[in-house]
Amino acid sequence: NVEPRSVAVFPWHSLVPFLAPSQPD
Amino acid sequence: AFAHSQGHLPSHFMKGAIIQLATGELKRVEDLQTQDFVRSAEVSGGLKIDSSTVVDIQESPWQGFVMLHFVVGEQQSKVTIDVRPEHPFFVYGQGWSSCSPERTARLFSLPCHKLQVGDVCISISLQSLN
Repeated sequence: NVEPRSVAVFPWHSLVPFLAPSQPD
Repeated sequence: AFAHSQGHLPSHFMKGAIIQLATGELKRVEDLQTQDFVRSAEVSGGLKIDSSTVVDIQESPWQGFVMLHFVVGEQQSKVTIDVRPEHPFFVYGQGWSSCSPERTARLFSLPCHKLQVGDVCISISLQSLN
């Protein structure tokens, strides 16, 4: 017996870091 | 349901988590490939994929974290982030990698390689407006 469960769906971009380069001085 | 014993863990890294690509396709997190990210960025307006090379891995002043130094994108900009050692990064041509594959396996059940200096990770940034 497998209980029903809600399945979350995550967007692809939540898996990769947002690396915004800081502005050069 | 996903394990909730570690409340701070982002559940999208749990093995079996369903990920929606920008194309609408659904994949399990452990099945993602480099091309999935590249294609998703291509069809996403405003986002671009950057190559972020790990240049140094140090202890963080924050207990329980590691400090990762990257050079990012064509500009080779330096970016430093503090992450938990189990945090997975997607390395080009290699797949999920973390500073502590053992912890990643234990906490997320996600198979990982060891993240090392020289690895090129996928990151995103905003596409510059022309």
